[in-house]
Amino acid sequence: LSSHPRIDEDLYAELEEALLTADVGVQTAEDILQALRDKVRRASAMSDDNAANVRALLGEVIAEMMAPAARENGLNLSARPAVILVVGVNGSGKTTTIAKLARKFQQDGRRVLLAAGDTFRAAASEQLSMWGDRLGLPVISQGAGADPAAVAFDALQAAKARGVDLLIIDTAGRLHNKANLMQELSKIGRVLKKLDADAPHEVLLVLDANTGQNMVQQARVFQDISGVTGLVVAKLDGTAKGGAVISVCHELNLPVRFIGLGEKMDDLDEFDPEAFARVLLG
Amino acid sequence: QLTQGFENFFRHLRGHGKLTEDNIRESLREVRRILLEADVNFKVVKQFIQNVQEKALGQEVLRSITPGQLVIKIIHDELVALLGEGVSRLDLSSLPPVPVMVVGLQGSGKTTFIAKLGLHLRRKGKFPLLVAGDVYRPAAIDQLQQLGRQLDLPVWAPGVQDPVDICRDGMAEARRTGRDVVLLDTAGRLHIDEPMMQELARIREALKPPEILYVADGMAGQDAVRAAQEFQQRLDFSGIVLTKLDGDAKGGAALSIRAVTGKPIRFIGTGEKTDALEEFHPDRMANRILG
Ligand SMILES: Nc1nc2c(ncn2[C@@H]2O[C@H](COP(=O)(O)OP(=O)(O)OP(=O)(O)O)[C@@H](O)[C@H]2O)c(=O)[nH]1
Ligand SMILES: Nc1nc2c(ncn2[C@@H]2O[C@H](COP(=O)(O)OP(=O)(O)OP(=O)(O)O)[C@@H](O)[C@H]2O)c(=O)[nH]1
Ligand SMILES: [Mg+2]
Ligand SMILES: [Mg+2]
Repeated sequence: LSSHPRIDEDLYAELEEALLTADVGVQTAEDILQALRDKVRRASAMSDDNAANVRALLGEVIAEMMAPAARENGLNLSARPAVILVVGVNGSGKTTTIAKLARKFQQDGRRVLLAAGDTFRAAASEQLSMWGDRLGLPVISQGAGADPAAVAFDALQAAKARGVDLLIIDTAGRLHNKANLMQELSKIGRVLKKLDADAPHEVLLVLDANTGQNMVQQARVFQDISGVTGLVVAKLDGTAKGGAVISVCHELNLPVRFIGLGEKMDDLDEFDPEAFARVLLG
Repeated sequence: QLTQGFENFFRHLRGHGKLTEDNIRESLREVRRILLEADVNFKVVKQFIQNVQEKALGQEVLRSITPGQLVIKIIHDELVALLGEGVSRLDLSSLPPVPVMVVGLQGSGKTTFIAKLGLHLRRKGKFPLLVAGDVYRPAAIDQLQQLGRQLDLPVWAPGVQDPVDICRDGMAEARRTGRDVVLLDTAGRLHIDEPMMQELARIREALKPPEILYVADGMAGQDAVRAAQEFQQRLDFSGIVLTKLDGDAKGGAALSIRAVTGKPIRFIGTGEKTDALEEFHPDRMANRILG
């Protein structure tokens, strides 16, 4: 990338290809390159516009698009117990992400409780319970086929009774175009509010970095129906760049809080937009 | 919104009078945009547009009074041809028990697919045995066992640690119990994880499965090709399965993986339940990608 001595249309074509192959999407790539041209124009006014700088400027454009106003504040976890609801499509990495989050908050000195809110998929609660065992954390679960809203309610009651600092609720994977499943999710939110009007304090949408343009629609629907407050991008240890996340942040004003970099409980990093942009541009 | 784009585009093209070379190039720029937004791989799109352009800039189109119609047909036919010629069947003709290995990235839907395939094969008169070869993911074995119980299909989980041994042992169990197809579940893994890719190569070496199915997520983006190619280089898989096509992703990864590996798409997953398995129809997929 950017072995061009001059800033010319060939360079912009090369940058467009790099963005598109990183899943940035046609419209967002156009927006990014337009913003880049503006930055380059301002830079050339200071005769600072050689091609090597273009790459740095492009990194700035991307980082700026991923740092929405919503990111200014950290996670809203001052309530006791603070409640995090974890949502997303099938297989995106929710349950594993919860284990990583629990690990992180446990290391931060919080008392954490987990809730096995996926009562549908085979061995979903067993999967979370195994993570609970590894972490030494209790997991609230009910039998297969139980009402997930009932599990969430019980878990919040238990969290209050036990005086824990943080409750993280797992939910079943669901495709956003399934209206009945999305309704189930909003019911979980309503039921939590019976015990705490502000719960869930955070709704984290876990996105699979391998996902293409559909990610934007996923995020849009989950945000509309379950009030997403933040994003986790999982599986960034693969070769997928997760470029579609830029559109999600930019269009929906949602902050990326963490990224998943593997399958172990320590494989979670705080999100750093500059680092993300660097990796994306290769 | 994507569907609208394509519908409007095609309606405009259809209603067009004679087309000049410039009209055609402009149309193909729009097709390029549509395919990229449908998650078709950048290089695959480039090649596809080139192929279509060669045909579309021919005299037949330029002289036609309904050139738009012709261009649309060229695009559609080129897409269908690329996606494969009709329904492709699993090759289970070798001496039973026939091993079928299922591989892919994390969370793509392998374990669920194996349950679905087991049900599908039993309905066709086969006696499948499911083998729980994922020893890494918490409760993965549990997951396959529960699915087996739901479907009344036997699941082999010998409680040993090496997936190669588990798969070999599964074949022995199939012989002992008269099962004629053995479906091998493997852990999701990254194509860049060397030891894990070697593990798959060892399983393949030990069992020589006539069918190795690469399971890919239907909502995958540009990178889908890279993983598929790496799995193909290591395992020369025999077929592709695309899952979660009950979502609203366009599924361009189907075209990309197929174009780059040349392997047939055997099945598609269309839901979380165990009966949500369909055979792949290229013309339906073409219509989905084109909106
Ligand atoms: N390489 C890698 N794998 C991951 C990451 N996060 C999750 N996984 C793997 O992805 C697969 C799916 O993870 P889960 O946590 O079960 O995903 P989920 O969203 O809870 O899935 P459902 O509940 O079935 O919808 C597992 O094999 C995980 O180990 C990550 O950051 N990197
Ligand atoms: N909607 C829908 N969900 C699916 C489909 N296939 C699988 N799933 C779901 O996708 C999630 C992941 O499926 P798994 O079968 O656990 O995926 P896997 O590839 O075995 O995952 P790993 O073993 O962790 O790599 C689960 O929630 C499944 O129910 C499908 O065709 N449609
Ligand atoms: Mg889960
Ligand atoms: Mg599995």
